[in-house]
Amino acid sequence: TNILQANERIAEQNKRLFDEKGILAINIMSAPGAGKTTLIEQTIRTLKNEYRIAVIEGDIQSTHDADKIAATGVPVVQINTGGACHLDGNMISQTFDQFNFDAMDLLIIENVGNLVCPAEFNVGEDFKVMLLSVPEGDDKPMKYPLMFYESSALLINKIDLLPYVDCSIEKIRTESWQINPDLAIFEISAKQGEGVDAWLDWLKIKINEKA
Amino acid sequence: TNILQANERIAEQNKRLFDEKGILAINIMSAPGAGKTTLIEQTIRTLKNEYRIAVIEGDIQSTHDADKIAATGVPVVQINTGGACHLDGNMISQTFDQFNFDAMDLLIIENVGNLVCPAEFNVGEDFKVMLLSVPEGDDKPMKYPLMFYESSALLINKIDLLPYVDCSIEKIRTESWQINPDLAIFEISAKQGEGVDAWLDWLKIKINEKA
Ligand SMILES: Nc1nc2c(ncn2[C@@H]2O[C@H](COP(=O)(O)OP(=O)(O)OP(=O)(O)O)[C@@H](O)[C@H]2O)c(=O)[nH]1
Ligand SMILES: Nc1nc2c(ncn2[C@@H]2O[C@H](COP(=O)(O)OP(=O)(O)OP(=O)(O)O)[C@@H](O)[C@H]2O)c(=O)[nH]1
Ligand SMILES: [Mg+2]
Ligand SMILES: [Mg+2]
Repeated sequence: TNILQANERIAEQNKRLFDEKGILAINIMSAPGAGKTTLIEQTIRTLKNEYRIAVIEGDIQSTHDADKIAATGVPVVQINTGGACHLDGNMISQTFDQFNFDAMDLLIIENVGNLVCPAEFNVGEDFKVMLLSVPEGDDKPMKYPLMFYESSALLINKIDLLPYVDCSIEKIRTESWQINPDLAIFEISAKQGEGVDAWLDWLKIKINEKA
Repeated sequence: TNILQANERIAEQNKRLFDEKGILAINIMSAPGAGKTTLIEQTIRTLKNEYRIAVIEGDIQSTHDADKIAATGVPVVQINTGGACHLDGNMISQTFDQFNFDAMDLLIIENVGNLVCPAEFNVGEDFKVMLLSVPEGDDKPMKYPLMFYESSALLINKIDLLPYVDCSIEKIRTESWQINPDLAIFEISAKQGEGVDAWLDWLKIKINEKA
């Protein structure tokens, strides 16, 4: 559609800027409440002494998530879409005057909580990362396939809740790889820290490749 | 926009049909995995000897949910949107030749798992019902306000998980009522059955009013 083509042009401009500056940009997506902000907080706390990190927060309304990120001390800009259920390239480019890209290694974009539409829009990121939390159930790859297809990494979050929910990690892995054999899959508890190290090691490799 | 106006006309036609036949139609929405299908299964098992129930299932792809509902013995039709993140009036009307509306009291429509777009589309329902599950967190009313505003009932689901998650029911209630003072709020565990009776009593009143 024309919307996606127009968006693609802006996204490519965004990406060119990130490439010139050697900044890795990642686009984090999930259903509402799967743990995106919690993961970003954990990632910043561990990596902020090694890398210069900034965050763009995307929500329909409120500054709740940006406030949490601001408390970590890194630069953060909150986008309120006012109704749109996903971020697009133009919204991202509108925040650029609020950042110093010469002092940045990693730009984390937290998309609007939605397991459908964000996967259709390139915002200029190097790659997409998605979270799936165990309380949501293990049938999501087959029911919401696009995001699993478009992402480079899947973090299965809230594994501390496994004893209390019906969720087969095995089923999620198998069905996700049926959709996208190249998907890197991590099992984590963003809140308690379990498994987060493996995610951080993977992310550091990507940041260093881009620098 | 033209899309919403065109949809509104079809939705009104749908509603006129339901009204003529004395059928209560409800549109159930939530984020992915909040427990819509589980709630519908519980509702059918308890009410199917008292009322004639049918279900329309909406998903991007798969028949997973319709298969679960078929096991209860009531008529069910699965809509696969092929990508659209919400159901609309036209999709619903396309299923009508597969039902006998003269032998129906309650039509339950399960929308696509998405806390944003489904709230914008009327499909001909008498009212919207939404679920919010406690693992998603207690900040959702302020971050995704439209669905709380458009719904007549909010079911706070998976309360059996409260001991293991950070979630204040009090905060959800207060902030939901700030957005929509008329919202009927139920605290339930769709899986274990806790609190479901109050929801069923409320629903039975609505079905009897429409008959
Ligand atoms: N038990 C458990 N809870 C978690 C974990 N990670 C996040 N949470 C909780 O899940 C809820 C939502 O977490 P967020 O990080 O706000 O989720 P989000 O994906 O950013 O939510 P939105 O931005 O609204 O889409 C909060 O109550 C968190 O405390 C985890 O690993 N385990
Ligand atoms: N602990 C607990 N789990 C529940 C409850 N209700 C549903 N679940 C679980 O939550 C997961 C998702 O439930 P579903 O009923 O499929 O959710 P849904 O909203 O229909 O999901 P989608 O149709 O994919 O959007 C499943 O693993 C259910 O067993 C509950 O009250 N408590
Ligand atoms: Mg968040
Ligand atoms: Mg379902």
